Amino acid sequence: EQPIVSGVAHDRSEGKITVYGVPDVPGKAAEVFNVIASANVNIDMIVQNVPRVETGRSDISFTLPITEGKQATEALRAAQDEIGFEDILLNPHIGKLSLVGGGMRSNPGVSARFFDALHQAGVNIDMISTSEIRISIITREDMLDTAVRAVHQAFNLDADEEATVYG
Amino acid sequence: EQPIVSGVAHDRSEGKITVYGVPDVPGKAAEVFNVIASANVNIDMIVQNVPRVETGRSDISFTLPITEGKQATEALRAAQDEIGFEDILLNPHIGKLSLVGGGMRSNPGVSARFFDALHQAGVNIDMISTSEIRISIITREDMLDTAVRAVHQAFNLDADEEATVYG
Ligand SMILES: C[C@@H](O)[C@H](N)C(=O)O
Ligand SMILES: C[C@@H](O)[C@H](N)C(=O)O
Repeated sequence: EQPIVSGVAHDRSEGKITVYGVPDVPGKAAEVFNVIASANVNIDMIVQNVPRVETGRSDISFTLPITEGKQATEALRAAQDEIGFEDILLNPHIGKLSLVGGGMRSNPGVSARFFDALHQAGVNIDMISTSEIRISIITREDMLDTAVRAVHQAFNLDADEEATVYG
Repeated sequence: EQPIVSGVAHDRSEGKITVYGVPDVPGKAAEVFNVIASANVNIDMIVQNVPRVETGRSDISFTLPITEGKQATEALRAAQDEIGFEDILLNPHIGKLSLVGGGMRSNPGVSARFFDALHQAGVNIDMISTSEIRISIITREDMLDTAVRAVHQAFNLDADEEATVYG
């Protein structure tokens, strides 16, 4: 299947929360997101990688509107003993960039080109989350414009066109 | 925006590779996925969470067809010194489950309900990756059917309908 890269979307309106050291047992992700739901906080991207072998704990990160960062962090802090996580950190200075398209799953060359472009531009990648129709990364807010330009160039995209983002 | 949950997709044809302890400097994700692209391996979901504060290193996980697991692992092992990662692990016994819909970003109640359903069914969540149109998790392969039934029930979905998955 030929990949179709339709554009680049970027967002600097978000912050990131990382809940460190969540016990890797059923129900813990549920506890975290129940606290979030009860606080009426809107969440965008959730990322959890595999647990640390040495600790049996996982980190759960998510992005959200910067304006809701404090509220979400305080709600989770209040539930820290109950959930049993080790720490929580809020970083308001992030930028999110997504390469949007289709059929990207069967095209490792697309992600390689995307990550190469960011490397060449000196952009450090903090988080990665992908689907068949988009590759999303989180980087520092002050590197976002550099990253967007680099990816536009690498894929010969018109820098004035912003991708309509659905995924 | 009202969330629309259209269905559940599941996949047991994949394995998971985790590259542990990747140095958190620009270009490392590029190196990993260049090795993968050169090996002609197809990748589905990529997940990278924030670096470990103590080590300054990140773990990068991705899913791929089980049939390509060995090839991908060996290609990365051969590049271990160059990339500088600490370890690599292949787990062929995973199941992927996705809740598919729309407008899920502004609905923390949807993810809470999803994670609650998995908790009630005793399903442990190994990885999480979400977008506006889907919430995907990785669990053990032998828990996948249990997980699918639980999520169908929680969202009153017809267990015979499989979501058409685009995201
Ligand atoms: C860490 C967290 O995802 C846990 N494994 C759970 O299932 O809730
Ligand atoms: C860990 C890896 O993603 C690294 N931060 C990079 O930018 O390539």
